[in-house]
Amino acid sequence: EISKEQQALIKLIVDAYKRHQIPQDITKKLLQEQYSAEENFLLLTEMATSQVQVLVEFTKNIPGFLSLDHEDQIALLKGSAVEAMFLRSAQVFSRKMPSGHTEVLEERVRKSGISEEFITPMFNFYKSIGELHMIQEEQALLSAITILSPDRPYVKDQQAVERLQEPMLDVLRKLCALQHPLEPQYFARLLGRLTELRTLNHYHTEMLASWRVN
Amino acid sequence: PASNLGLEDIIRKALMGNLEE
Repeated sequence: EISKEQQALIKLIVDAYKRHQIPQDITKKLLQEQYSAEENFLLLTEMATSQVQVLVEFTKNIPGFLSLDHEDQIALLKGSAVEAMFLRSAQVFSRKMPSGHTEVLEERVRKSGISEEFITPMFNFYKSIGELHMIQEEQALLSAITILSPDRPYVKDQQAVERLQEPMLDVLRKLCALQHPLEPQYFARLLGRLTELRTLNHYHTEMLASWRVN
Repeated sequence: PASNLGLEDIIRKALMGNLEE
């Protein structure tokens, strides 16, 4: 059973998740079919900047986050930015989109100059997120849990971060049990995606290096 | 580390300011 306090926490996180999204003027540009390789690169850069800003605005609403040491706040955001962005992108890709949009987006990524070696695990991850059919509450909580990982580099007070992450994990566990009663392993599968994100993070560092050379 | 400086700048600015501004 989810307590009243936990329900309030879920509402807070989900409202923040819905409120902070990539601006429409940027997402509209993504769906334009005519673009050059350079325009594509510039747009993906603009998207990345916007995604980071959205991530920070979402994170500010996580109860207790702004009470953490300021440099620990920076360390958590820096450390989780790539993973949080992949998770959010995967959730966007897994939603039902108007006809043709998925293909345009996928094509844009494939023609961006990013090597196939990286694109394959990325789209595999998007597919594995899609297969979970998460509800928005689960998506928002999983994002918050990703950001509140105490083991990010340079975090000084790991216990303070753990104290924020644990209630989120507890709420998510209960939500999964209630939403997916016939899938007792569902929560474990969600946590498994966090491990996949760590691998993607590692790929991302290598991908950036090769993209720069290209 | 150099590539992360851009990321850190964006994060610091966003943490201090308001996105709408």
